[in-house]
Amino acid sequence: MNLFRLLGDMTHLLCIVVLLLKIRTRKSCAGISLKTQELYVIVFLTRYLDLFTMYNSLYQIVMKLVFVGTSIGIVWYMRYHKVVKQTYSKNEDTFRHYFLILPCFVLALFVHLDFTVVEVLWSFSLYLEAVAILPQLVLLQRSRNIDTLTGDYVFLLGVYRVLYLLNWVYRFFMEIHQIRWIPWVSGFIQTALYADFFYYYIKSWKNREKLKLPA
Amino acid sequence: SSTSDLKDEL
Repeated sequence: MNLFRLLGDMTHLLCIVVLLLKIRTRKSCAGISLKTQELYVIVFLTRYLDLFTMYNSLYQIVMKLVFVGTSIGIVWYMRYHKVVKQTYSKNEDTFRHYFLILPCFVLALFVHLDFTVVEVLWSFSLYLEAVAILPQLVLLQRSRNIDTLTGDYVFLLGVYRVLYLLNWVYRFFMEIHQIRWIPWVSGFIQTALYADFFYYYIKSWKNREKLKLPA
Repeated sequence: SSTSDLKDEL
């Protein structure tokens, strides 16, 4: 494993810690999109089917279980926790998931490595992960007040994707020497979606102002 | 192989 990949995974873990910190200590999920969090549950469940079918390193098993477990936990908090669920920005979180799920599934039916359940769902999970942040970005745009932890959470998610891109560049030259269209294109699109957010996040940080996205 | 398909990634 190269340094970019390791840093990417650690940043992804940090994202989850930041979000759980907000939920558990502040008892708030204000500004967090339940739609995006539910999409992540679907992404992890469909991608990690191989937990049961092929050999994984201990690192992979632990990380996969952490991602599945925490994503379900976060959705549980947002939907059912007595206090937390009342802070959910329900009226602003209006993006319809199935507008994302359905096209990604159809795309996976046509674009995959092998026409098997595991391969189609693997492709589906990559396509869905690429666009899963959209409901969150829309919610941020509608929020008057973006608190620091929410801004940091989305920023770190973007950083994790940038590190994965660097990891692929490294792996292409050092290990693989082959083109991997499905993860690369979806990963690139996923990262590009953060460009606008990055711009405003860094600007607000430089000017020491509160983060606000133009509507 | 699974590695070349980047299946070893998360």
